[in-house]
Amino acid sequence: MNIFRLSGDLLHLASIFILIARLHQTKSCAGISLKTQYLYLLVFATRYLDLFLGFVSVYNTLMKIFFLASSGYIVYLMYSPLKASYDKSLDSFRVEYIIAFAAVVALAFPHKYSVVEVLWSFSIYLESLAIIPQLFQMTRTGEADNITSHYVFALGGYRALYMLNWFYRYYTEDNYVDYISWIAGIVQTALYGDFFYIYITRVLKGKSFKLP
Amino acid sequence: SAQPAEHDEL
Repeated sequence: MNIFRLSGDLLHLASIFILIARLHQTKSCAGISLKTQYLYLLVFATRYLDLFLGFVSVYNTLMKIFFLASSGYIVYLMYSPLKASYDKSLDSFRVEYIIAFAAVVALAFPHKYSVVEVLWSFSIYLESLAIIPQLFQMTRTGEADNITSHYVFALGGYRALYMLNWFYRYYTEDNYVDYISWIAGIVQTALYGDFFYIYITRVLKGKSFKLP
Repeated sequence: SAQPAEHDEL
């Protein structure tokens, strides 16, 4: 554990609390992509299967359980109590392409050919692309309420902090490199490029998130 | 270079 990874994890945790608070406060899921939330549930379900296979630390186990439970809870909220506020026509990105792409890359370049390793690679690649339906919806409508933009910022910032963590690990742990995490992490952070720019130039200056 | 033996990150 190092300060970059811990900060990244805490920012990831914060992003989920922000989203749940947003759903509870407004009693609406308008502006939130159900497809992105469904993809995160799939990401955690395929990656954290290893909960049953090995033990890393109490911290690691508790965080995994939290991510699984919270993503399930968010999908439940959007499917059931908040369903009336969900506008399917705005959440129109074809998510099949993302799942198929992540599956092909995971099958082509896993660390090892085993069910658990291929699913792990799939979850890493899928996570890197899972924000696309959310960003697509924000691009389509051209705006987002502030708390939604804070949510997306925290979610994007978390993986950027992980990149600092991988640099740190490279130097402190005998050139430790996980190339799958690196490639997916770079793609994931890069996808947020335009978003970060608008967030910093508008939302942090007290204006609302609006595309020019 | 060291290869990741296990996935210890989240």
